[in-house]
Amino acid sequence: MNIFRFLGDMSHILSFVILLLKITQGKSAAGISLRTQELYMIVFCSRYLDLFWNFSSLYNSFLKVVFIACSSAIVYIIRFKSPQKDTWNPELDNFPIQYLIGPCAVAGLLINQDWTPFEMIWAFSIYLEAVAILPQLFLLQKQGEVENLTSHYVAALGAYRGLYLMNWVYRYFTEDDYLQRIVWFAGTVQTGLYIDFFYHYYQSKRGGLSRPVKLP
Amino acid sequence: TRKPEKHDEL
Repeated sequence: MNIFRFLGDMSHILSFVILLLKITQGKSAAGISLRTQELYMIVFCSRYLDLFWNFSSLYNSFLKVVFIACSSAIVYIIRFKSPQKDTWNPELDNFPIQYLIGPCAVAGLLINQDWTPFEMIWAFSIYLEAVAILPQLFLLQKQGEVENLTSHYVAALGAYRGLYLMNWVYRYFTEDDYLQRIVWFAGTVQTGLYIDFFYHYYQSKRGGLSRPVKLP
Repeated sequence: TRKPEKHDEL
């Protein structure tokens, strides 16, 4: 464990806290992409199948359960619970996620670590996580302006994987047997997708006053 | 030599 990875996990947890607060206190899922939340639920449920046999630390196992529970709760609330379910707009949030899941599944089959069924599923989840934010970014693009809490949610989510990039660099130079090309590649793509958002987020938050984040 | 280790990250 290193500070980058720890801060990355804290940023990830923060993103869950912000989103759960927003949809439970704010009683609205407006501006939130259910498609992205469904993809994250698939990512965590597939990647953390090893919860039952790969016990690397209590910290890891605890957070795996937390991430599966939170992502599932978010999907449940937005899809089934009133009044949130009425604030979800399927016309706006209509990114064809099958075009993300399909290629990631093929990539997981072809490019993975050990050619075992779990490793194929694990690689699939890594590739899918890299592109899972796309429906959310498309939704924000359509709306043009980003609601304040939503902007903090997306920023925390982007920061989590950006901090993981630093964690991988740190581990590469401090551990002589560390190699994880799949997550290095996917994590770089994932963080890259946020660069445009981070630019507009920074512009809107600069100088302290919280002007709304505007995406062109 | 570097080798892919078992998944110890989230």
